[in-house]
Amino acid sequence: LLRGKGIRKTYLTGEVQIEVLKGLDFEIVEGEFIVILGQSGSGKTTLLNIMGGMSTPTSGELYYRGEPLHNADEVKLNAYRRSSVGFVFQHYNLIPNLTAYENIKLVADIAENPLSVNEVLQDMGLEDWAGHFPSQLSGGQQQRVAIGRALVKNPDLLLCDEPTGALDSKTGIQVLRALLKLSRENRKTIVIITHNIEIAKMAQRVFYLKDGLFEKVEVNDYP
Amino acid sequence: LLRGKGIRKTYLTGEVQIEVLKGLDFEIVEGEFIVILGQSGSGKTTLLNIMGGMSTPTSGELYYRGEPLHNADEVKLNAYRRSSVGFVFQHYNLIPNLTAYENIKLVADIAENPLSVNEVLQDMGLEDWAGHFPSQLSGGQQQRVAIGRALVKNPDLLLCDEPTGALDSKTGIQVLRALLKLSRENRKTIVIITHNIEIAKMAQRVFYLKDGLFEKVEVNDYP
Ligand SMILES: Nc1ncnc2c1ncn2[C@@H]1O[C@H](COP(=O)(O)OP(=O)(O)OP(=O)(O)O)[C@@H](O)[C@H]1O
Ligand SMILES: Nc1ncnc2c1ncn2[C@@H]1O[C@H](COP(=O)(O)OP(=O)(O)OP(=O)(O)O)[C@@H](O)[C@H]1O
Ligand SMILES: [Mg+2]
Ligand SMILES: [Mg+2]
Repeated sequence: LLRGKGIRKTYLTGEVQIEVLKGLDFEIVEGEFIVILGQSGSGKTTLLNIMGGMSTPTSGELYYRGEPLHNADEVKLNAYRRSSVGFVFQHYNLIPNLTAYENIKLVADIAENPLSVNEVLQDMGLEDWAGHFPSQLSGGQQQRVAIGRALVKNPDLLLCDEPTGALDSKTGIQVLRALLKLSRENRKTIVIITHNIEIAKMAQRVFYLKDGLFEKVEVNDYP
Repeated sequence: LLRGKGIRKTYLTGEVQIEVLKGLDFEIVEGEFIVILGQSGSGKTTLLNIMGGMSTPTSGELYYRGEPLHNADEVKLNAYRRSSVGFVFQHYNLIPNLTAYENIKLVADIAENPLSVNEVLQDMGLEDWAGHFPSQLSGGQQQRVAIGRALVKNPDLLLCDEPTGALDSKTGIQVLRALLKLSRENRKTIVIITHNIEIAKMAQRVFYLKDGLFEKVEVNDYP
């Protein structure tokens, strides 16, 4: 589904250049559940942003279903982001004057083939908080609204930047089950950044990012 | 240092009342390192906000060094928040047009007895990113700036709402060591909300919050 060759990313801060990604090669197959692990500052969000067309690599090639994204124009990138990718950010970006339900419905209304808003609220354990505004929700509840908003879009590729960081284990497992259900039943491809070893065990493959390169890739025999 | 008797908190949403805290009693001793555990939505942030004078209980009593806070006026609460309490929020609230260094220095400049900004940046492993703006920092780096901002104030009571949620284990341990150093060497009192069992093991006591009450309190033989 998504292929990267020699992906590099350099940031310029004042006069200092920092090369964060130093030549990543990867191929992610449709229906896969991938986890990316790495230390704070190792480049995970940078990589996820490139995968999701939110950012372009400094050099290297990126292909989605064989179509090049690395030199695509903004119209093509926008279409890719809007139609094919769901994104769960490290910051939730909920709309403060819409309720939990309305935050999710907003996305459903403009998606081509959305899931049911009520079903997503249930999968996220939020049916009792559907009428709450973001300021009336706990941190973990807000995070789950953000995840629900990405899920309801029913994207082919779901990119999640630490989707369970604000959640306790039990709630985190509930959320992950919803994501796995999506991946297995609907052949959706999911890439998750996490620090949680339990989540990593659920992945088919785990990419370890260190010093701008994939230090290793582990294949899990089962999940 | 901090004592609570029968702390209750009820939220009103539309016409629905939700009693989140149902009568909490606690006494936190100066120099203690406390961890609060509990499921998403169990009331941890609500409790921490009350402890920090950010919110008042619906009923119950709260004392800081014997002085009542539960019925204190805004002038007194403001003085308490400004002089005695450091807070690390679930959302970092960094000032976007100030660098990491400047975000921390801003607080040091108005604190009565601040720590060294450079020393705090080092304890947070951020000396190489001091000149970066928040938009140029990773999620975990932003979190550490927020922690540094609370630490530099050198408060008697440090309240941390999931301070290592966005951090990998190694970085999280580095940050926690800085907090423990503060607690042990300077007799600072620290209360941390976390989902991380490793952090809980470092505490002197762990409060388990469930259904608006402390289900149990564990005492760790060592740390
Ligand atoms: N301003 C508010 N108005 C109405 N309900 C609220 C408000 N703030 C919080 N709540 C509700 O109170 C409950 C407790 O919220 P709180 O933020 O204390 O939980 P928490 O334990 O910190 O959860 P998390 O681990 O997800 O951060 C939640 O169910 C939440 O929806
Ligand atoms: N816009 C930017 N300008 C300059 N440097 C940046 C920018 N964005 C990120 N960086 C730097 O690039 C490095 C990688 O950042 P990135 O956000 O990808 O890390 P991460 O692995 O997601 O970390 P975390 O686990 O803390 O979220 C960091 O050192 C960060 O400071
Ligand atoms: Mg990140
Ligand atoms: Mg909370």
